[in-house]
Amino acid sequence: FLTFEGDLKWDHMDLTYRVINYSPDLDRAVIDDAFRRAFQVWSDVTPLTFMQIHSGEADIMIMFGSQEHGDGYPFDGKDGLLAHAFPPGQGIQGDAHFDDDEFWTLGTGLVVKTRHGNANGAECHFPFIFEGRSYSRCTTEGRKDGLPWCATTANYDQDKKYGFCPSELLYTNDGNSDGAPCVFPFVFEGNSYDTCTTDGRSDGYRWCATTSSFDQDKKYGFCPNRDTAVIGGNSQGDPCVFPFTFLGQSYSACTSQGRQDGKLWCATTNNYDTDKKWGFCPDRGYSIFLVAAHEFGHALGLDHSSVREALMYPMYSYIQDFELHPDDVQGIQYLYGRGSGPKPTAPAPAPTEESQPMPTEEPQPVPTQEPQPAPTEESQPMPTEAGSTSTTEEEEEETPEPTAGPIPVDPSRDACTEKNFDAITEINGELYFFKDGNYWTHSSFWKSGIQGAFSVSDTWPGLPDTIDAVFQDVLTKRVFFFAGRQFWVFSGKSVLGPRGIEKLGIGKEAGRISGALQRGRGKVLLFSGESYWRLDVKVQRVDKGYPRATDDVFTGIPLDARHVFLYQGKYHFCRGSFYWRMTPRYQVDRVGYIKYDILQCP
Amino acid sequence: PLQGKPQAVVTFPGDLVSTLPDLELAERYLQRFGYTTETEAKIGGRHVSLGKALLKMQKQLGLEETGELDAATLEAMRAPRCGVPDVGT
Repeated sequence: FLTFEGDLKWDHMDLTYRVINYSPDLDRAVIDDAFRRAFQVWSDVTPLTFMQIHSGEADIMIMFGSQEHGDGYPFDGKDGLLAHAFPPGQGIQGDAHFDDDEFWTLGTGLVVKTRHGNANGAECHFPFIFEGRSYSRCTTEGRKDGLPWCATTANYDQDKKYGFCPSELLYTNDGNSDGAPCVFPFVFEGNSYDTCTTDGRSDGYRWCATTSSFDQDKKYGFCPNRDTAVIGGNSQGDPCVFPFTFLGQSYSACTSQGRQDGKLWCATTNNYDTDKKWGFCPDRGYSIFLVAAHEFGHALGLDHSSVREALMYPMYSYIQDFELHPDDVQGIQYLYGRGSGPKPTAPAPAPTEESQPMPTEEPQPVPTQEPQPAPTEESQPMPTEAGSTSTTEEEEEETPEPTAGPIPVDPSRDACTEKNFDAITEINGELYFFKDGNYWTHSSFWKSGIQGAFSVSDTWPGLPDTIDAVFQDVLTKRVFFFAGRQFWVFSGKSVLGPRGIEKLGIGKEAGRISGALQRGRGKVLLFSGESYWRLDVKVQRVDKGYPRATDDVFTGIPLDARHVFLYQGKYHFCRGSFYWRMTPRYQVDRVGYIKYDILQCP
Repeated sequence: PLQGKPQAVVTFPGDLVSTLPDLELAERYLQRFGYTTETEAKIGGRHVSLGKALLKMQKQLGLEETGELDAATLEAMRAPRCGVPDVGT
């Protein structure tokens, strides 16, 4: 981790923040909730508390803006720069700015939170069925008033659950009209408008009058984005118009024609050739939660980290079940000390954190958190070069490594002649291949090639000949072995087990464990069949909300993998003689032969 | 089968970065995020200062340290990211 020069930090723990304006991409309740959770990422591991205020000067002022937005550090349109923040201090120091030319979501695409109807503000469910037809957008079908609506379940015909989609005909944001809807047409500077406009503004936000004449009444509000609003281009926020004509051809859907970067776009009038009005179509967008958590790290005094998986790494990558990386924890605790640990929270519902049910219409003030007694300052490690592991503090006492190297049982027994293995894993940076009570090691670091065969029972007494899966806990170095529904935990040569995996909270549906992926912060994913569980190694219990379907997260890998292991920071899924390698961004970047690529057999 | 017509490439009004040449994109990126300064570029000569700055950026971002404007480095430069500089105040 790195801090800013001079260890800039806040001189008080009870910080305030204020959201000055809101992006029209998301309902403001969704944005408030995302910011609250982003601050909670840091308050969970420090004595810091965060309170949202709605007027006056807060420690951390948060705003959305495009291009030059008043601080001399302009944004750059869609993609590229997403946001920035200033280190702790007065004035603009400690503030966080978000580029409103981006498409803000929760990271997995359009979020349409409904209002009114009978679904209590739930999100639209796309696609949904209405009168036998499928809709993947909000629709005005069935209504005479032109208000767009959607179903909040997959089938309106069956469930009759619905809500109204964001639209300027339903409400406006901010301005001076208390959320009143637009009135069309309205007169502005003598001209008549029958849609929202950016005329008269330099910041590109769309607005409308809430009476028939702005010239006379001066009443106005900002228009929420419709679900078909475009991003960037030269008509940000306007909806696509289908069909539209481009180079003489008609398009009734978004297209990447005319572009080299493959991005989808549409025209916002029915003829691009004559009007040249366009914008990008909604894509997955950027998670306002993840980007905010990163920027708030800056606002608290953390600089960029060179640890790729860390939250403070400068590049964006979407992560579904987010967890703070040890590098980030050490950085923020170096500045503010430890908190008293995560706050007890009500059991979360099963879906992922990102899709928490939305709070009620009105944004809730951040629950007041009891001020924590200031921790006594422990001697904090000095920050050294970014990413240097010497600042890492082992939380658990070291378990002794097997000191004397094992003596090969049968050096002539060649791993390269084995048809397949029982289990594969990385221990202390070396790969271990287990088969019938023997094991081989292979270190790509020492270039010593394959070592063995060694006797499993010599190194880990009491284990059966056939092992299904093995993993080493990164923090404590303990090694976990699985065979059938039994598991053993070794600290050096001392063992705990066998015990049944039901003790870990894994149900009968798991006949055998096929592999494990260490996820850091004491969490390990255990795979069985087409599902996986997340084990909290410290308490030796799987987390609530598991098992989950493997292909929800790990797509493009064989669901019946025989081995799953982490090696050199990448996930490996093996079936037969092949392996699929996946990056921490869940992208398969290689498929190859276990023998020739990993074991490097001739 | 090859596509019938050659693909038309249009410059869309208001489209900012996507059409910048690689070298210019790299120079802007390295200066913006603190890996080099304009004066360094002037003094050391474009090629030398670029190599040094690229090496610094590749090390900082955990990329393969080649000192060259290779595909992985260009991809990193085009990736969405935070606007706070990586080096310097």
